[in-house]
Amino acid sequence: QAIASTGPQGIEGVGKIIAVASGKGGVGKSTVAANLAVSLAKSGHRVGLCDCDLYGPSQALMLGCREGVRVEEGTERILPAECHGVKLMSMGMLLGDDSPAALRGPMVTRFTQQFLRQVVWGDLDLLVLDLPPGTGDIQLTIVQTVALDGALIVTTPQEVALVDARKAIAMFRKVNVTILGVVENMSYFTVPGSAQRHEIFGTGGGRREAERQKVPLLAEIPLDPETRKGGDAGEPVVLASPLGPSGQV
Amino acid sequence: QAIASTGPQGIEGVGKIIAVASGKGGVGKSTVAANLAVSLAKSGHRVGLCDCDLYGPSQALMLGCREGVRVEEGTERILPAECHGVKLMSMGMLLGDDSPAALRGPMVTRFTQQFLRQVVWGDLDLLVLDLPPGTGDIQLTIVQTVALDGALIVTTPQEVALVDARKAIAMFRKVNVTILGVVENMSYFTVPGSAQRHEIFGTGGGRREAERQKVPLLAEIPLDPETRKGGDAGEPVVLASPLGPSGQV
Ligand SMILES: Nc1ncnc2c1ncn2[C@@H]1O[C@H](COP(=O)(O)OP(=O)(O)O)[C@@H](O)[C@H]1O
Ligand SMILES: Nc1ncnc2c1ncn2[C@@H]1O[C@H](COP(=O)(O)OP(=O)(O)O)[C@@H](O)[C@H]1O
Repeated sequence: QAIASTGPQGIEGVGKIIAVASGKGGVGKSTVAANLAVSLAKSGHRVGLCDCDLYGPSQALMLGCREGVRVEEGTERILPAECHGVKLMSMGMLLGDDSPAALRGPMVTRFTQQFLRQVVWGDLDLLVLDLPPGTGDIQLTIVQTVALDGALIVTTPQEVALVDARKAIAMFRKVNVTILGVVENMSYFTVPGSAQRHEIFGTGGGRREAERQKVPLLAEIPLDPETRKGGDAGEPVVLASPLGPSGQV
Repeated sequence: QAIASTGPQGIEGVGKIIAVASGKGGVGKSTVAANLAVSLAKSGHRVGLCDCDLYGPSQALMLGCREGVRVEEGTERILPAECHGVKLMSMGMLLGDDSPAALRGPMVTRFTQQFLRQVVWGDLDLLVLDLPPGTGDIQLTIVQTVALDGALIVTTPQEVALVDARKAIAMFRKVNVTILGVVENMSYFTVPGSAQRHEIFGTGGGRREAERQKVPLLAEIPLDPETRKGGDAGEPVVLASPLGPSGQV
């Protein structure tokens, strides 16, 4: 059924909806979204996670979720999976892992609207939307379909990532979405057993950008092989960083 | 003018056209594309580089190109810029750096066709297309508009990047584009002055995937702060890796 465009709306039963975005790919946005969702669920919140990256969904892998989603008989309602106490919906669960989603704009727009409207999230305190890179159909459909309570911007310290983070911030501000803060990821690498920090991707970029945008810098997360292992193994290494997820909500 | 869809064609005056793709963002695809183009130009080839990432163009920054592109009076022909001996066309040159390209599918399709058809590349031995992450409108338009001589797949060692690399490979194979090989980037980090390798993003993923796909593994490029500095400063650190770009062409 065509979704009447009545402007962004809330989702029934869902308290708050936040987007985790970066503009640039590969900065750790999905890792931050997964760890945020899991750590909030661990501290008792009812949390959902919607992997909106239709082209490269990674949340099913990152949460180690082998169960699929189910479509309720006779209705168009989609029942999300659940892992680590988080309700999860991802394109990866609808397509096989290796088949590419070779989809053009109008099709991804329909899928995105379906994810947001037809999934039975139940009662949630928070729904986290993990956004793909860029500012195209998926992002525009999201800001036009749901009323976001805020957006978390993930970046790495270098200029090439900050340029894209600024674009994501500008896009959200254009539609009056509050920027909750900036999370800088891959800030430095410490060799195990030594105190020396190696700033492979530079330093201070996240802090400067947060000041420039007048939003809080929520965390500077080091490069840590355990974080990457957790992502590949489906066991999110809950970020022990000063991100203090509960502070988010 | 509408571009008649007569199937993928070559570009006048251009010898070979290769795509550099990854599926996943942030794995170093633009860095590899920039360094490949510059090192081929240095060894005397006539090379062009087209930044097809309309949402997050970074080639103008990576090549330190301050000059813009110019549109020829009275025609729709676009004259590319030139830096480090490479002819460059990028969306970043048409838009200001901080304004997001909030564009839906049909619009990016038109822009992509314009880049490929209306830019006056002149006589080139090789045109390198730097593709955005995903398998959406831009990628589909490229494979439907130009006859690609091959695609270079860039990945990092971990599974979450390999899943997306496989999708990109599957998309190319569906339209009979030859996969030239796999480049694994960020393979390890060596602390300056020590011999110890830290495999922050895992190890061997690129090699296993190349074997699985029956294509050559062209390089394993270490994480190196100089590579990142070069990218932010517009001075591509020409990859001293066994990539041996000339071997490519
Ligand atoms: N702080 C970190 N330390 C080590 N690896 C990380 C860190 N953050 C992310 N990664 C790894 O980097 C890769 C990219 O992260 P991902 O969350 O997929 O980025 P994005 O969603 O921005 O594309 C993943 O393999 C992930 O495990
Ligand atoms: N081997 C490397 N060592 C250190 N930094 C790298 C390396 N390869 C890429 N980078 C840096 O990583 C970031 C992402 O690379 P980029 O080429 O933009 O990736 P993509 O095009 O896949 O999004 C850039 O800041 C770049 O300078």
